[in-house]
Amino acid sequence: NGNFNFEAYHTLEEISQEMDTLAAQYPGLVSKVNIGQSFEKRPMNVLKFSTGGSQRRAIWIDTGIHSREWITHATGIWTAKKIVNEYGKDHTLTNILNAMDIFMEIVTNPDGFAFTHSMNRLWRKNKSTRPGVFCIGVDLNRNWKSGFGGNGSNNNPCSETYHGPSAQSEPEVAAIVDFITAHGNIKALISIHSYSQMLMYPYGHSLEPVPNQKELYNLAKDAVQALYQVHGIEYIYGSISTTLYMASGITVDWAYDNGIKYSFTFELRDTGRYGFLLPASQIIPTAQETWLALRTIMEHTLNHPY
Amino acid sequence: QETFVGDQVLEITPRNEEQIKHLVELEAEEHLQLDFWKLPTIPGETAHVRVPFVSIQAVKVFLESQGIAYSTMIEDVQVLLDKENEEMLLNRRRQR
Repeated sequence: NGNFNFEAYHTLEEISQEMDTLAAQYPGLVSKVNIGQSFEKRPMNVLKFSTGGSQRRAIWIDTGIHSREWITHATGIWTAKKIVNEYGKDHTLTNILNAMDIFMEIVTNPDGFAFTHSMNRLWRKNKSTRPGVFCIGVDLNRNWKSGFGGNGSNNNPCSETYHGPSAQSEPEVAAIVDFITAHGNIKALISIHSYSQMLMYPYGHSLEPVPNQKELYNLAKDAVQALYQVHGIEYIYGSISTTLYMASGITVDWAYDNGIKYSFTFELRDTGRYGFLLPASQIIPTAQETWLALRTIMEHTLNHPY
Repeated sequence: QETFVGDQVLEITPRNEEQIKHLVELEAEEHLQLDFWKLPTIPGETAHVRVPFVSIQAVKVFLESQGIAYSTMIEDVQVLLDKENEEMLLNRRRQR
């Protein structure tokens, strides 16, 4: 009803309701697409922003794969609202949407997110269980079929970086893989995390530079500069393995290895004092600056077809 | 609901590769139940780790014995969580 408070964190139900509201308010632009179910059978819904046509070139954005990173879900909802408000007004966004679709998965780990609201605010993984295994959950950002099981992931189910029993064993990951593969025309993938103020590109599993390293580096630089203009927040950028740490089986490595050249991952702002417990007053500033960086990547994707 | 009363988040700044190695070893000590929010990667870069109340003394003694610099980033995680919860409740009341 237009009363959604963007200066607060919300439950899964409230986010889901807001997604429905957006789809109802902007039927010619927004629709809700179900791509599967989580381990605990929660629906995995994606917002599709489209001005027409089928299987057009598209951009995928996901937030909240690590459930305790609440700022990312909040930024996702704010961004969705920004897209509908700016379409027809912002020349760049209008051009993007006239040629491409945008898919946004706002709650990529719904079971984990529900668990953060009910039982453990600092939960990171999903909620999958296996007979005979004491610890619960798989790190969904170590479960992808790209360098699976390598450095920077863990085979101990009790670890926060447990990669799972096999690549894409988790329904939350498999659903995205199936959707993106079936679509076949996703040209950019942006996976949003928090908190270290970084914008990174593949690889995470290897120190080897990717073939498009130079272009990705320059694009990351431009995006970070655009972000800085909003509130003067400085991000660092580079490949995941050289900027943050080695991490195997991650979303953006899989995307890149499967032909999505513009694959990036964000670590949203860190005030240096709160970690994952970023105060709600920081939601809107974070979303505002992130938007400019997202827009830069989307514009580049539009202007550099491949 | 799990509470985090007395848990602290330490900001640790390893000076060299050897200190990073010590921190990695510390992470592997399962009984300490450490939750690294930011892993130690590069000398001079900060790492953040949530330390359960029961492990605080042991971790600080270890860091000091190895000469690894640290400061307390969050004094009591539960205090911040309570604030976050209060904000959410207040917001819900306002919305109604």
